[in-house]
Amino acid sequence: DEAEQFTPVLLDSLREESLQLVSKLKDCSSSCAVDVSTMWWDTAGCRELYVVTACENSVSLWKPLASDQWGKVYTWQVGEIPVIQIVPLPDTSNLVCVALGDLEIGEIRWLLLCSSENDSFKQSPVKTGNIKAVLGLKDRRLVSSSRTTQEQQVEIVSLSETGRSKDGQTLMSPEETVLAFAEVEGMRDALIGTTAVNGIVVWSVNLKTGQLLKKMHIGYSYPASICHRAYSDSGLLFVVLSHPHAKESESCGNPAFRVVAFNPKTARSAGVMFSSLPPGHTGRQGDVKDASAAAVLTSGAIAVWDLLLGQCTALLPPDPEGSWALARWATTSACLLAGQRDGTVCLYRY
Amino acid sequence: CSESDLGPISLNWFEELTTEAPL
Repeated sequence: DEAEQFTPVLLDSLREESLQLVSKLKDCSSSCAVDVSTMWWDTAGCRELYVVTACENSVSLWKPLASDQWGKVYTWQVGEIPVIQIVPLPDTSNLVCVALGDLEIGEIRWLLLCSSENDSFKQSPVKTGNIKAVLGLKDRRLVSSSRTTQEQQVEIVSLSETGRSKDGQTLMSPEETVLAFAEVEGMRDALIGTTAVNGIVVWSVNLKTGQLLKKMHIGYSYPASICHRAYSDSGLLFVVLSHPHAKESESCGNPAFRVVAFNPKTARSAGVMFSSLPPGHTGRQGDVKDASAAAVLTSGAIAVWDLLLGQCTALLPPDPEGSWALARWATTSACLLAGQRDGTVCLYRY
Repeated sequence: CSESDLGPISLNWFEELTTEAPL
């Protein structure tokens, strides 16, 4: 019962106990931080976790140094079109993508360090158009939805080790605009998306088909929901959703994240767990990794939830030097990247 | 969630949907 699982949290008890500041990373040349992410970087047979930061017109790569310090390795200048977001590619080394555009994404570009070619840094477009959603997939693939005046195209592009795009695969498009994608964990050929009219769509994305298998409805209380994570268990499809435009209700408070179980055979669904915003807080830009969710609130604080408990487990108040603007999980949920607009990024152990 | 809420559940839902006619 979702209503019963909503328990107002005691903000004073949350604070920072479960988040420990590990290190701070400051890009002095950055005027406005747009996004932050982590990625694996292989050099001389050694794999390390690097940090990627983006401001409007450049993307920087940071390597770990001794004593929790970070050193900038390289900055890619991306030109006139502003960076909107970093698009990490899970389980891929030395390659990251960025989405560029003004109000919406107009181009996706890969950025690469070729250590075999005298540490040369490269960049090149992967896709251009009116792109509504993009997600990096396993095995160096990228899925995106884009719109022309007549139709929507949903496409998976494979990238080679040198970043160049290989054959693309067109997926069967639903009529509704796809706003977000999520891989179904443990099922290499299953992909889901959320649509502008509260739908969940399921595709089979093996090499032969891009078949649209099922359309299911999320519910009218949660317009334009965003899928963050999906996994299949006991014949049900569990989806972690955030609800940026949901209205506050007395029974459920202000919904931030929900775990919903869908039966793909019948398209019926049931709410499993419900995570609310702390009382008095609004607005959120969220990120999910494993069973952890984080979001920046309009107050300038960052809230962290345990999605299995449905509880807010940590609240980072606005830093004395400025409000938080970005919250992203590293490739593991044990590390939270918290960013400020001036380019400062703090790494917290969770 | 109970099966009565969600209807009959299949552990092989993905394979079964893949072999059915596409939408």
